[in-house]
Amino acid sequence: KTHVIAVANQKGGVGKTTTTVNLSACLAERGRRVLLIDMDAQANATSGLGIDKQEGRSLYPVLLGEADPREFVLSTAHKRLDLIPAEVNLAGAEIEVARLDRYLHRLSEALQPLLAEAGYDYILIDCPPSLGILTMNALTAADALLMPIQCEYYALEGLSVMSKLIQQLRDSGANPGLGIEGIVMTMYDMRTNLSQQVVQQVLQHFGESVYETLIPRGVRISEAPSHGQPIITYDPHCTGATAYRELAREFLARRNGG
Amino acid sequence: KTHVIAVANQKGGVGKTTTTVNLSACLAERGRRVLLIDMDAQANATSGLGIDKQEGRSLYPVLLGEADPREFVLSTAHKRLDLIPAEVNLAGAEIEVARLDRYLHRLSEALQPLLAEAGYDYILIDCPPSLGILTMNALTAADALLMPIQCEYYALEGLSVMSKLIQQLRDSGANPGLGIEGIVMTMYDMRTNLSQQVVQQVLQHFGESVYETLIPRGVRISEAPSHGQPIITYDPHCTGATAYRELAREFLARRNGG
Ligand SMILES: Nc1ncnc2c1ncn2[C@@H]1O[C@H](COP(=O)(O)OP(=O)(O)OP(=O)(O)O)[C@@H](O)[C@H]1O
Ligand SMILES: Nc1ncnc2c1ncn2[C@@H]1O[C@H](COP(=O)(O)OP(=O)(O)OP(=O)(O)O)[C@@H](O)[C@H]1O
Ligand SMILES: [Mg+2]
Ligand SMILES: [Mg+2]
Repeated sequence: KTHVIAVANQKGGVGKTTTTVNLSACLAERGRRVLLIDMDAQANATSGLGIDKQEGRSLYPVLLGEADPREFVLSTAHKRLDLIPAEVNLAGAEIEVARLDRYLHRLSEALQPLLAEAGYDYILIDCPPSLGILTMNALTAADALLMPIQCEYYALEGLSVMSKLIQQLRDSGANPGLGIEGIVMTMYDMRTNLSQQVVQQVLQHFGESVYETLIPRGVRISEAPSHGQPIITYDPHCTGATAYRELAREFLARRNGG
Repeated sequence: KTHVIAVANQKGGVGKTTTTVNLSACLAERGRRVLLIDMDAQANATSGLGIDKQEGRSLYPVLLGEADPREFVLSTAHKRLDLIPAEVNLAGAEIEVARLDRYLHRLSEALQPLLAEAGYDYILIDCPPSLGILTMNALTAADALLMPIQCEYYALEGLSVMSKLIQQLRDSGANPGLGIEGIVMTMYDMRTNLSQQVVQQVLQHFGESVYETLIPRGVRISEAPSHGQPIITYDPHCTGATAYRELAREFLARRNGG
């Protein structure tokens, strides 16, 4: 079975793309077959994996029902890690898809042939910083939400919004099986009280769902995308690479090695 | 005359809210009368100024033409600094406003009575991390765009999108007078090459529009919102407070002291 995970948080700059790219790379390194779907018109995950953005090469026509997602799958420099890229025009899909029937289910329906082939163990979807049509499609298609939370005060403010939304998608029947895969604390700075306070508050709010692995703030992580590489390729032995490998280990352990 | 400035960048977490709150406070400190409009459903600027979010207290009814913006103006703890707050339901305005006539001009038309009174020298609008209806309304109502750019690689990717958008709003007649107020480099870390490389690239792209004042990364800036205070109140003599005071000085100097 292919597991579909949406990486989402409407707060901006919390590490969604960084987590999607690096967790995907670490899962592939551990032998899992991974497809990363870039669902953000900023296309940061696309460039973070060293792939050029090309006009028309995104899920846009797939969401309109005019193309099969398999036509857009690209291989990357990393074994077992494929990508469906994005580009700036994907933003236009929000308005067009909103007018279609079952506009929340466009992605989940489009992915069916790909899921039937079971060519991947995991599909990770990088979402934009909003709760618009693209993120809603990802959450409707997903088995679970992986939510990065930055160790900053403003990042705490939106937590209940995501919880309510997951509940609504379950209760409305849009995605009855949607669960929380886990909460990843990012840009943790052990030198500041703020980081520790935020972690404590998130643990109180989400308890068990919070991964024990904390991703530390580190300049090597933020340098890697400028080389189009995940951290385990750019600087395999830095603290950031170790942390994301550790996250992948914990992610799999929680799924009984899945 | 009241100058309306939209603080926008579709990239998330680049310091839009932090810049709107702190620049507003510094302009008020220098004797200007400032209204901060929180146009983001996350309502970070609202809590950053220590104001409680209340259901129904946002621009939502104003954008639908059902209320006057002056009904939503609150005073803050700071002399000469008022706020129109936001709350989570503001996100729903995107879909409802999209169906209305002149849906891009709802804010610019609604602000007319407030602008006619000229009770403020500046109106600063904090925008969400997207180019949806709320941000488009802010850009259509604004005289100019103030764009914070984080000193990070991913932040470089979206620059041309904003430039094209400004051009489109001018050319289409939606806002012929829209200009670029300035580009603020945020979270600058002088210890890293990455920060310096990003600043160089932005200077090549935007030249003169880039403020000389660089806002350094500092934990005190990110702690201040948890106390509901701008940095000049929370820690008046830290490097972050000095940098935002310097930015306010440069902002006014470029406007010939305006
Ligand atoms: N652990 C880390 N240490 C240092 N920098 C980091 C770390 N994680 C992410 N970053 C940097 O912080 C910035 C924000 O991260 P990223 O772009 O992944 O967030 P996002 O949630 O995807 O943003 P958006 O909301 O715009 O999609 C990026 O420039 C990234 O390189
Ligand atoms: N100069 C700085 N030094 C340290 N931290 C900062 C600085 N500027 C902003 N921050 C912190 O970085 C995070 C992102 O900043 P902020 O929320 O202002 O960005 P934003 O662009 O408004 O985000 P969004 O896209 O979600 O609206 C916040 O937690 C903020 O406290
Ligand atoms: Mg991202
Ligand atoms: Mg903000």
